[in-house]
Amino acid sequence: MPVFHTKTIESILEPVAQQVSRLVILHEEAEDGNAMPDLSQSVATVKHAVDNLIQIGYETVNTSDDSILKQDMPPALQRVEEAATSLLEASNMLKEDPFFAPARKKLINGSRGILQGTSALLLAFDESEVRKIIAQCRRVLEYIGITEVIESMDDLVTFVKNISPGLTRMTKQVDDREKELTHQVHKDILLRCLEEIKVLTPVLISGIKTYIQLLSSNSPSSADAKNNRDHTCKALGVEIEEIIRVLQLTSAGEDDIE
Amino acid sequence: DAPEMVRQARSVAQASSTLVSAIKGEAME
Repeated sequence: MPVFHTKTIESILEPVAQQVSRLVILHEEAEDGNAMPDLSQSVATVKHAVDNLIQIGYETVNTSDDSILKQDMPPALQRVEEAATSLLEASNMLKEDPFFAPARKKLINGSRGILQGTSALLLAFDESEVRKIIAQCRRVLEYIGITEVIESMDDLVTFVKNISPGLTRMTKQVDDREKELTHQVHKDILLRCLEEIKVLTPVLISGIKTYIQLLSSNSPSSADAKNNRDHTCKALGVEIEEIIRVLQLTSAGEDDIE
Repeated sequence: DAPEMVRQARSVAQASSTLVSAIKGEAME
C-alpha cells in the first residue's frame, strides 16, 4: 500500500525518505564512523532551497483565505527552517572536527527534520487544495436543492444554465484529483461516483421536466413525478456526499470498505 | 503546471537527497 496519498507528494518525498531512512539505519548501526566529508556546499544548497520554500510558504499563508491552511502551514515552515539551521550548524561543527559525534547526530536529525517539515507542508497545502474541491462540491450540492421549487420551464432553463458550469467544474476537479491519488480503492470510488453523476444529471433534468408538464396539466401523476424527481435528486446528493467523504481520506486504512 | 509551493518543496527534497548522499559518501564525485 502506498505511503503517500498523492502522486505529486510521493514523487517529491519518496526518494529522499528512502535516503534518510538508510542514513538513520547506518547511523544506528554505527557503521558511519568514518570522517565526514566537507558538506558545506550541499548544506548551502539545501539552505538556499529552504529559504525559497519559506518565502513562498509565507506568501501562500498571507494570500490565502483558508483559515486551516493559515494555522497548519507556519509550524511546518518553522520546522523546515529549524532543520536547515541545524544542518548549517552541524556542517560548521564537522568542518572543525569531522569525527564529532554530536554534529553527526545533528546532521541526521536535520535531514530528518527537512523531510518531516516538507512532508507536513505539502500535506497542509494538499489538504487546502482538497478543501477547494469540496467547497465546489458543496456549492453544487446546495444548488441541486433548488429542484424542489422549480415549477415552470423557464425555471428549469435557468436551473440548467446555472448548474452546468459548476457541475462541469466539480467533475473536472474530482477527475483531476482521482488521477493524482495513489490509493486504488479511493480512485475507484471517485470514478464510480463521477460515472453515476454523469448518468443521474440528465435523469434529474428529465424528471423535473416531466413533473412540470404533469403539474401544468393538473395530472394526478404529478405526485409520482415529484417522487421520482426527489429520488433522483437525493441519489445525486448521495454521490456528491460520497465524493466529499473520499476526498478527505488521506490514508488507505482510514476507510476502504463500503 | 505545479504550484510554486510544490516546485520549491521539490527543490528542497532534491537538495536534501543530494546532501544525504554526500553524508553517506556516495555522491559528490
